[in-house]
Amino acid sequence: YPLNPAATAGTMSMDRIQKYLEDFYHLEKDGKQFVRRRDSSPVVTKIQEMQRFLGMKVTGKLDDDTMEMMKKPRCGIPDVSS
Amino acid sequence: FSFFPYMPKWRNNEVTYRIVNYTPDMNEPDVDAAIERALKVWSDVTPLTFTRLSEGEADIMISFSVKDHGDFLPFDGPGGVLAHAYPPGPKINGDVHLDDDEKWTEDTTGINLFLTAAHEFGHSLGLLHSSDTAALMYPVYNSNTDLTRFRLSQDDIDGIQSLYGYPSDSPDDPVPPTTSTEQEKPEGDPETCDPNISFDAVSTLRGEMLFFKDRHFWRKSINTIEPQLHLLSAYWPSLPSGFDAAYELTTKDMVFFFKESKFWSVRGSDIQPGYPKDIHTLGFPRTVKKIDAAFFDKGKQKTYFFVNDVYWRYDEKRQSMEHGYPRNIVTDFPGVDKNIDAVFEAFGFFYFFSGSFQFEFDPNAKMVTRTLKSNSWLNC
Repeated sequence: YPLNPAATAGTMSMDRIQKYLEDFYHLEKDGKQFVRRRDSSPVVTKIQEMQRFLGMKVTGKLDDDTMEMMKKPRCGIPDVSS
Repeated sequence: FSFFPYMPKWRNNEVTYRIVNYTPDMNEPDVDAAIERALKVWSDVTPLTFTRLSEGEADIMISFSVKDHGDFLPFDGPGGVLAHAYPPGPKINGDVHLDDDEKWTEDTTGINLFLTAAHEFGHSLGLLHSSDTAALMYPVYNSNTDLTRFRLSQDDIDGIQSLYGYPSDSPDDPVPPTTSTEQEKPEGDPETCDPNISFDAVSTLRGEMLFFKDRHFWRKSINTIEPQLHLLSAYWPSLPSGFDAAYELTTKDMVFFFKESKFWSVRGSDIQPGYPKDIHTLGFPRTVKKIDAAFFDKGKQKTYFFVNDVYWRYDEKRQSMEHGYPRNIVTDFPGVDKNIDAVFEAFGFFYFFSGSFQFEFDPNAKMVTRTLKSNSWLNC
């Protein structure tokens, strides 16, 4: 793959998005580049789970509202128990 | 609201805390005050009390740190994760870690220490996150919270009281009345102070004592003099009356009711799904048709079931009947040699009810220490 500029969605790095879903919604770590799997069903499912838990519109997409929410300061404990 | 797996909670309502170090962002007395206020948020709605230690190991150790601080959950610099905490238990469990890369303040110009600490203490007491956006236990920090009039949401209160019950001096019912008839005195009341009264079953429930008789029961809180008489149907309309036995499994905040070969489980006024079940699923032989009395020994995590002149012991951890039973009651409980109507454990004693008498049994001395009238708890 050509070297991507730092892949971002809105103003949040893909790494941070991936870490958010891993840390708080137990997204499985599989070593693949997140930018390539962001539309895969596991990731979409986790985005939907997060949007549902936090009371947002459930789109499964990394839309602006979702980005905004992910940037907000929060507690470090997962939102769902593993 | 939600709980950590296996619903860990503090066994002892007297919880200790210690402020291990301070943030340079605030004066130490202001940190002390914010922590104290954040703990009071929870002690106001539960029987919990919080005692501060200045050294040694406290249940809740509160510390400020940055990045990697030794628990495999490094902080992430300013913003992002503000803090984390661990559920009730030994060592790191119960502890609160605050990210000192945040700007901690008394107001909301930075990250408000009171608000964040109150949330983290929810975890230290056993609550996980809530999806109720108005709840303190909602995971995302809300800088618009009105700190001058802060109140827990009902979701927070319901969650923490499911774990610890009500404040000990609260007049609130641990089992909310389900019908208006709750206030009317039930017709045909049994005479509370009839010297010959006997009970079908007795149990504890979230710090109260319940005495069951036909269609009625008395509720006695340790903090009130007068017992309250209620109709069973006002709390558990779908349960039969005239129980044979009842006991509280305090580790799960449940009460089990037995009648003939069936038993039910309730949490507060909610009957648990999947009940009634057959008592033989607990491991009783088919020869046992009903249970006379039962109680849960918290210390041993075992439930004792009494049938005629013998008893069985059930291991609540392994969820199975223990081997070597039944045993004769009189062998292990000398002096308790009558057919038992009911039994419960209180203040370290076992109280066996038989007809209009009850025997106070000291399990350490292995002897009956007092014989009382059955209704001695009802302020007669």
